[in-house]
Amino acid sequence: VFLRSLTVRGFKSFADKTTLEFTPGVSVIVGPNGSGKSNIADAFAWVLGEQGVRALRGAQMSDVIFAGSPGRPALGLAEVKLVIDNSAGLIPVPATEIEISRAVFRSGESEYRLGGRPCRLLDIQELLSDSGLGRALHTIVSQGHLEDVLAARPEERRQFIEEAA
Amino acid sequence: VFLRSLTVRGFKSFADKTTLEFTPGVSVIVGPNGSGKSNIADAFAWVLGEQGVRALRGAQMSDVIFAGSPGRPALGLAEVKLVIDNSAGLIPVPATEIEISRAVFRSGESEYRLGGRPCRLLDIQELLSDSGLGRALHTIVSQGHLEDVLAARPEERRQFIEEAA
Amino acid sequence: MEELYASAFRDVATEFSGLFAELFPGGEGRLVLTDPDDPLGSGVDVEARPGRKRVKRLTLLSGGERSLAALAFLFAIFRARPSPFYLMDEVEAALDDVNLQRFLEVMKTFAERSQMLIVTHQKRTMEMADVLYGVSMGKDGASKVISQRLGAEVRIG
Amino acid sequence: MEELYASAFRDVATEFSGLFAELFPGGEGRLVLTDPDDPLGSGVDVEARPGRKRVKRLTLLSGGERSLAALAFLFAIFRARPSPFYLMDEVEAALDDVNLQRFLEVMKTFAERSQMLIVTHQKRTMEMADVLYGVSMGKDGASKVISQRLGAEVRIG
Ligand SMILES: Nc1ncnc2c1ncn2[C@@H]1O[C@H](COP(=O)(O)OP(=O)(O)OP(=O)(O)O)[C@@H](O)[C@H]1O
Ligand SMILES: Nc1ncnc2c1ncn2[C@@H]1O[C@H](COP(=O)(O)OP(=O)(O)OP(=O)(O)O)[C@@H](O)[C@H]1O
Ligand SMILES: [Mg+2]
Ligand SMILES: [Mg+2]
Repeated sequence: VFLRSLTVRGFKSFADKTTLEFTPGVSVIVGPNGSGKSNIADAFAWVLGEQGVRALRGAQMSDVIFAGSPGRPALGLAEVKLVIDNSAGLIPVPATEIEISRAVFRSGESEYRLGGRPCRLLDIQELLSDSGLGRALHTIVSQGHLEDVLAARPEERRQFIEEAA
Repeated sequence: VFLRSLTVRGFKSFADKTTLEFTPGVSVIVGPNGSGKSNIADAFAWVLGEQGVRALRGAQMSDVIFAGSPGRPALGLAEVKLVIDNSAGLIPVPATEIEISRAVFRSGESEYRLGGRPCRLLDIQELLSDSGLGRALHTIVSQGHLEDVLAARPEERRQFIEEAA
Repeated sequence: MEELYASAFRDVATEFSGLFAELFPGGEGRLVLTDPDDPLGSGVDVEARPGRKRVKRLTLLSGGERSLAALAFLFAIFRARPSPFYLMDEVEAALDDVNLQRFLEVMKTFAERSQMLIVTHQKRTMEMADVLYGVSMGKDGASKVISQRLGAEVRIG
Repeated sequence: MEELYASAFRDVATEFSGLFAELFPGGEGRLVLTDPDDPLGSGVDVEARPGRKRVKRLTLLSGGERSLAALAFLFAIFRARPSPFYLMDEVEAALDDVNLQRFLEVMKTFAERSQMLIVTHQKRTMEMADVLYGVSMGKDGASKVISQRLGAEVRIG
């Protein structure tokens, strides 16, 4: 199992549809301050089900929608699509490729899709649960949050291990 | 007014008496992780009156006393001495050099000295108040605390400006 | 479920001690249950003693030492219960050259089995890349992904 | 006392807008009283809009942009009410090369009037030094200050 591609559109600073194709190895993202690197990391956490607006550095969920700039109008929708390679058949679905996506409208309504068809977040989480994908607490380390595990109370630290168990 | 020298003894990782001589210009401190650079910054904040143990990264005030190492025994006293150049006469004292020091014993008792004679912290703060030294909130930026001013509540931000007023 | 967590904790704790010794030569790190009588309900304490030191209090660690101790904890979970994918955003910013090297060596062991996505400003971390993405902010205030270079080109030195 | 604070706030706010434009070309920064009717009791809000962007919410700023906005606030106080001495411990760790350069240029203006003590791992920041202190941890677990080189030797390039 590995991630084939991530497509963002209207998500945070990505006004235009942008696709990153991945290889199974090591991908490194570089660029100036404020260019959008951590926004890509946020897109991963978001499409895998992140519900906390603070974890996405906003105050309400619509903060993830492109807010406009002096050169461009604000958009009404943010959408992220993740394509997962399943040629090894680790995820119990007959497909060699699985597509999950999430969209949010200015109204705050979120919509998840699996293979293009609307579904609940729970459906995605159940599908991915045996593959190890989607356990974001210890597999996605956001900028400035590395030391959360040290600063956490002992009961909270347990959760990092519980999630991986 | 500028700082002539800082002498630390038994303060945090500085078991041996160590003196740093300063020039009025730019002094840069470099060294590996864990070597003692931020402990020097803590020594400045402490001798100028820092009371908060958390700001000194400890749990009680005796945490600033050298706790020993596999090669050396723990000490019973931490002491920091700061020598301030007053050849411009900015500080209302007849001396061209002012020496302030602070010591703490394992019992937790702190002792301040001005020119070698015991005094209260208040005496030091009053003496330095017109010179601009000792206003640590905005003149000493500790590691990892640069963004405190952004994360602070609006009333707390005011204190940064009040201190400098 | 209980057994699942208990065995995960044991494996992570074992890996943590090993990784801590790798990242802090001469040091000693341990994961300890706050309430050993109730392993399933108990919290987890971290003991971290860098080499040549006696101090174990986490708050007295330096900036770089804290980063390294946190990495040892996460890496211990990665080793004990591997995932297919990891994403790390500027986790090595506080490390000096020697610790950066130790960090990269451990990261390379994970890259053999899992897909890694790394955001960084450090040149030496960039050298790990099979694919490099350059992100930039356009004049119109929208982000663009401007380049994608494959392995052979990127391996520097 | 009231007049002292009110005039300090005005001066710091003016300096902040100027410094923000210096550190964020094309951007706009403002210090705003949360309760303009009660200037003495009011809190201080920070508005920070990087160049080419419309977003003003502080939490949406990037890691480097947050560092730079915080530096603009502190530098505004330094300019409005100078002190004889400043100490800064690894404040530029999150900055990219372009912003590091802007930061150093502003720091140099402060070094002309005040004594500076800077802790850093960045080579370009080290070049500002008149005196360089090397700190190391001895085999006995105690810190040592191992060297002190004066200006002429240190100025690199
Ligand atoms: N909803 C949004 N609409 C438009 N722009 C946004 C939105 N949310 C965030 N941004 C912009 O994205 C930028 C931050 O991007 P990001 O945090 O990804 O930067 P980065 O590349 O990680 O930089 P650094 O190296 O400093 O960490 C901010 O300048 C912010 O204005
Ligand atoms: N009371 C004490 N006795 C002995 N050692 C101490 C004491 N307090 C702190 N230390 C040691 O000092 C070290 C931290 O030093 P410091 O924070 O100054 O490092 P640093 O040079 O700033 O490193 P970095 O570059 O990682 O920020 C820790 O390893 C800690 O064990
Ligand atoms: Mg970032
Ligand atoms: Mg430090």
